[in-house]
Amino acid sequence: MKLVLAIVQDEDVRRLMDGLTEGGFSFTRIASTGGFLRSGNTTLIIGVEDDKLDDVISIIEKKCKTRDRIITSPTPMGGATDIFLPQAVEVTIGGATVFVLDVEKFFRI
Amino acid sequence: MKLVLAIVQDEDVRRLMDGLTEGGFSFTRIASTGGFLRSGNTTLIIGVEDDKLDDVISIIEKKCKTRDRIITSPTPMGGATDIFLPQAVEVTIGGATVFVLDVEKFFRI
Amino acid sequence: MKLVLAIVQDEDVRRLMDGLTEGGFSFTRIASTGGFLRSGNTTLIIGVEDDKLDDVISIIEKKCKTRDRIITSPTPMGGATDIFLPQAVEVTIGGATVFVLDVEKFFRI
Ligand SMILES: Nc1ncnc2c1ncn2[C@@H]1O[C@@H]2COP(=O)(O)O[C@H]3[C@@H](O)[C@H](n4cnc5c(N)ncnc54)O[C@@H]3COP(=O)(O)O[C@H]2[C@H]1O
Ligand SMILES: Nc1ncnc2c1ncn2[C@@H]1O[C@@H]2COP(=O)(O)O[C@H]3[C@@H](O)[C@H](n4cnc5c(N)ncnc54)O[C@@H]3COP(=O)(O)O[C@H]2[C@H]1O
Ligand SMILES: Nc1ncnc2c1ncn2[C@@H]1O[C@@H]2COP(=O)(O)O[C@H]3[C@@H](O)[C@H](n4cnc5c(N)ncnc54)O[C@@H]3COP(=O)(O)O[C@H]2[C@H]1O
Repeated sequence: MKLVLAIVQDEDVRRLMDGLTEGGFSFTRIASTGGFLRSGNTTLIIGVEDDKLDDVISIIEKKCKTRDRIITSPTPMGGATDIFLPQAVEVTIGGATVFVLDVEKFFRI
Repeated sequence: MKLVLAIVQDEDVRRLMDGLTEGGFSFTRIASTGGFLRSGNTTLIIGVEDDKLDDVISIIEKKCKTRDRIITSPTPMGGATDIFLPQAVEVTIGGATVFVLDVEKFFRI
Repeated sequence: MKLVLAIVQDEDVRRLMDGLTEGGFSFTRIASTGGFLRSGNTTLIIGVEDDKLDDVISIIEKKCKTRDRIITSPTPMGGATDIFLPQAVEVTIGGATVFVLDVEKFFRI
């Protein structure tokens, strides 16, 4: 068994959860926050049999989209002043960040 | 050391946490949501020495109960209509879903 | 690739997140609760290349402080009475509790 940790954008979560349920996969949802943008995203825990791992990954690929987001990141004016001009910076957020871990034991109690 | 991820029903969490604390085990609690029922449950992270894993599993078995829950799942009326009749479906929710992972390194800083 | 799960005190999270971002590390933040004190703390998920693991651990060591906290834990008066006198107990909370797991596969979708 493998444990898939998938960090996805909130915009894609409902579509992804429906896709996983239709595919017969069980999973658990956890609210999380991105380290860089400091805005909300979602971490899914998906325990899956080894031979079905590729199916889960292809559902994630189908349902999660890459998006560009403009963030204003304060940039120092330079010189001695303390004034910060907001500079628009474009950041591309990937569809999903996915870690696959090996499960040593699995119990349904 | 092993890392136990235990997904349990909210009704059992207080009893389980008390049982783990009485047994001298440390753990961390995370609020989560079930993928199928889309209702709240709890994910516990329990780091435990290899030789104490069985003790943790038996505490989880003792404190977490299986429950039946009736959910109304909308069923299409069939034919061309868009009307959905709520149909009562009984779902059995297990006491706990438990993943055991191997810990490569552990630090108390 | 390694997956670092770091459970840290809320007081240190902002400083730690800034340190990780300055170091060029990506991570995800999850709100959590301590099993013993039952008060809020933070779990960070940090996926990091094998050769950079030590850098991440030393940032955690630099930014997270051990703290003492006085908790009042009810102590039975002894004897037949049900009266509980709050007794002040000093608990030392470590800077961080860190688990390092091996990542079998990593995808950026
Ligand atoms: N130092 C930096 N400089 C410039 N741009 C930066 C940057 N750090 C991150 N970004 C960009 O910002 C996007 C959002 O990152 P955030 O950390 O908020 O949200 C992240 C984070 O929650 C999670 N994540 C990504 N890599 C991770 C890792 N190695 N460990 C744990 N979580 C990770 O996945 C979310 C999406 O990541 P993704 O890479 O697709 O998209 C990232 C990336 O394109
Ligand atoms: N496609 C489906 N058709 C019919 N019935 C279905 C179904 N998927 C789930 N169920 C039933 O609904 C119960 C609640 O599932 P839920 O996903 O809300 O809540 C789940 C989920 O949060 C977690 N979980 C279970 N298996 C998991 C896995 N492989 N990976 C991650 N989390 C899992 O444990 C909770 C309890 O699971 P448990 O199996 O005891 O109980 C499940 C199961 O009996
Ligand atoms: N049975 C007991 N008797 C007396 N004192 C006790 C105790 N259990 C815990 N403590 C003390 O209370 C502090 C806070 O524990 P808490 O469980 O709230 O918050 C914990 C918990 O959320 C997490 N943690 C620690 N060990 C863990 C483990 N093995 N598995 C999962 N999470 C762990 O890290 C936080 C800080 O832990 P840390 O060890 O630095 O600090 C602990 C410890 O010094």
